[in-house]
Amino acid sequence: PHFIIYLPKSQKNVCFNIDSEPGKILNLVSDPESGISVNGQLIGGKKPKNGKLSTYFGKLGFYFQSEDVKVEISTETITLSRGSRTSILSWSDTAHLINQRVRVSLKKEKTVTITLDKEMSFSVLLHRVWKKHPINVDFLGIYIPPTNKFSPHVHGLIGQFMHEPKIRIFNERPGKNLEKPEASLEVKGHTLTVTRGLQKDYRTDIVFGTDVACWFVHNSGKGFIDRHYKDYLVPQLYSFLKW
Amino acid sequence: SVSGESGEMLEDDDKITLYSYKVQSTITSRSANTMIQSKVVNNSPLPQNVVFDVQIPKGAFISNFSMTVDGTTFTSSIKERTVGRALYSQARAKGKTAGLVRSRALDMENFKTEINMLPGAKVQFELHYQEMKWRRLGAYEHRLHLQPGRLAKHLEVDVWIIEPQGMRFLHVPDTFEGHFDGVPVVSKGNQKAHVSFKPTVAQQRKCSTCSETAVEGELVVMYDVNREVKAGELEVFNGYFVHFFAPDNLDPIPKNILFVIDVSGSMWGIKMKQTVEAMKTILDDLRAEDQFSVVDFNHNVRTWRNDLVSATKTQISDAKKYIEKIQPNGGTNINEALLRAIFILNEASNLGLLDPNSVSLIILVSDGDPTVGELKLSKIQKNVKQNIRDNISLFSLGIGFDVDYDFLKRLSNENRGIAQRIYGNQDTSSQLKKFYNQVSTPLLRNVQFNYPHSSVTDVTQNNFHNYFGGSEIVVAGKFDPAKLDQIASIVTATSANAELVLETLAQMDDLETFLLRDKHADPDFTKKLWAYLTINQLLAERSLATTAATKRKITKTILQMSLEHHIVTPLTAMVIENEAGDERMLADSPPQDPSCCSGTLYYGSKVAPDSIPSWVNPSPTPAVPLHLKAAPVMEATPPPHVIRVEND
Repeated sequence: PHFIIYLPKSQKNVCFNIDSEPGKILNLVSDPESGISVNGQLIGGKKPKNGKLSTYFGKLGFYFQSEDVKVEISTETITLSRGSRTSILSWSDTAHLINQRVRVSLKKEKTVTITLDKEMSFSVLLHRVWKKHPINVDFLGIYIPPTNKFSPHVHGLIGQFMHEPKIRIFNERPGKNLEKPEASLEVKGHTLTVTRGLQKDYRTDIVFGTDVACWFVHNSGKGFIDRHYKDYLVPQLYSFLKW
Repeated sequence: SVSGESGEMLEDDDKITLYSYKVQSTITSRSANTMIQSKVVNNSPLPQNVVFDVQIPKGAFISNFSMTVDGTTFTSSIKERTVGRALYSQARAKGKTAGLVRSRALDMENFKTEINMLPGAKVQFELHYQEMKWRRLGAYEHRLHLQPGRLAKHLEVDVWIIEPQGMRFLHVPDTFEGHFDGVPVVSKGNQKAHVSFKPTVAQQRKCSTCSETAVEGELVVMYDVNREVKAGELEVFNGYFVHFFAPDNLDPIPKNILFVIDVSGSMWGIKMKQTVEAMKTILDDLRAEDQFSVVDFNHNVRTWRNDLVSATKTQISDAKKYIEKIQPNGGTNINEALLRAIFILNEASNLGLLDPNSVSLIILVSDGDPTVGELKLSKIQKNVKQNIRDNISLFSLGIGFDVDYDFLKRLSNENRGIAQRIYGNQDTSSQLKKFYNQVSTPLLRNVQFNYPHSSVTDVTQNNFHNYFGGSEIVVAGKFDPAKLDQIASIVTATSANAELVLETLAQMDDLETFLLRDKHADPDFTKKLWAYLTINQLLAERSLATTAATKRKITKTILQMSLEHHIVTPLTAMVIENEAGDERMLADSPPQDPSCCSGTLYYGSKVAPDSIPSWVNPSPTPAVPLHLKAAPVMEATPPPHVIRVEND
């Protein structure tokens, strides 16, 4: 999974990858105060490519504790559960599921948008691949706007950046590869070496994406994210971070 | 004489030979057309009466009949009934009769033609009828009644099924007690299937030395379509559209259910025994989140409990014991029984004891007319209508033929339910259970179908109180192909835990290529389904019409449609005449049997097809700002991860 964090005040994009294993669940947003958690479960490609198995988000879980609503989005179905009752839609439908404050809007074979009242929204994109591809598998992307109103203590791989950290990028210089400049990134008391690169935003073009230039933090975001990425592994799709 | 295989004789003692008996049935997206053809030869030196007697499903519409007698062809035309009768009386055919005879069978009626054949004469009969396949308990069932009456040199039954949605399963159960094991041949693809039944003469014999035919019964084909992928299917063709809606993957909505059981004296014996047996199974099937009670009535009304109770094991066990102890006797006070049931539900609702997301049902089981209390059926109907709340559905089961089924049907249709007649014999239990199973799993409430474009017209009933698992709601309509090349639909409903808004878009030519590729596919299927639904809904509306003027208006529309679509309905008759027009027969529909058979589980209502409920606000996807900082194009790091499906 490729993370792109847009920092509105600094007007900069910072990106990092999390390289974990299929089956693991990463916490993206943990906000016990608002009662919201967002987690993503990893799946692997059909087989390794160049000795490396790619991982993607195959399932995303949204928990809205105050509504007792859980939304699970996989590459096949979209499930809304409230208490013990469930409604399931498939990606072949265009539909809306409305449960009091939570609205799930599904656009056939494209996106699911979850809104909580009108204050918060989350978009999930479906990436369908050619079924017979020897390596690639269907996967999901998630987009969370920085305007979402979380509590001051929200955390998670994405949530921690809702309250924007101060950063300073300086000393831009040629990198080891002349075409990939490097720079120094000062954040959270660390000074990190970052590399200029391009990531993709697929919201307007699901196949080719739109290039997003960003400063890439190596080693699974070490120094940019709080603690280590393994601290963001959670046991279930609706878990909150314990620490 | 005409010989069979190995020179064996096929004639019966009366020297009549059945040369061929063919049944061909094509189902295109639940629209079924069936042709039955029989060729007979009279090998006797004497004239003989020959009967062409076929059973057709009640609710099917006969669309054509022809008969060729030694080169003279009789063809049919559809006329308004009085016109048909008048034509018939002008030129009654000699030695020939035809008619539609209502049978005591619950779901079939007989079409019978009898002619007097001269020695050596050859006759060919051919009948066509149309019907719609309704989904029940998770499958469509296509029944073909085979009754050649004697051994046939060529007996061929072919069923072609074409379902664009794709078939989830198809099978042909054994309905001949194993006699024809291995004879039906099934070939099934994803969207098409063919079932063939062609027993040889030897296979047709009841035993190796018998001359009677074992082909007497029903060939049944059961299938269902794929539903996992989409919740609904909108099919558009030739200026008509049909919308099939049967979502899976929904949790059941809790139900509040009141069983109102007739325990008058006439229920004594096998009827009560069977009812008790069915009720025990039904009670065991209740879910923990359901609430229920039992009201039994004769000239008095009793309740097992005065209120609804949760369907716990203890309560169910207690209710079963109560029912087992009932001894039928006395008269029948339907009015009080229903009012008591309605009162229990209303009280529970007033006290806030009902889950706001639950569904309320009353199931009335009765075998006779009221004999105590309010006797006037129209007054009972009025009392129920005045007291029942909008969120309660009333379903009625009439046991046997002594009950006024028409009354039960009106009562139920008026109160968001349906009625059904069942036999009062050793099958009562299974029929009762089967009926209950159709309503035991409510999955959606308040289902409304909207087609926002103004070019969409003549939409059939599009507003339904409930949707039950295992069934299917079908809505159809017309549109102007010159103004629209696609149909948009918005279906709104409430599930166990959410409001649902389902949007579907179907293109005009989505089906064209698919249908053109198969010679068996019926290109008129959308039109026929629309006509079938409309006529049946109009017939039901007609029986509920409160004024003569309304009734006349509906009658006129039904008649117009029946003539336009060339089908025999309760308002039309089939005139069968020779080329000269001097010999006629009349196949006149029996008086409308109210126990027949729109076939549907739903009696809905109509709302303007573009009137989307106010709470539906299909909001556009929120504009999430795209925070892209302009940057020089650089080689991406890490390695590119674009997945390009087209270039694979």
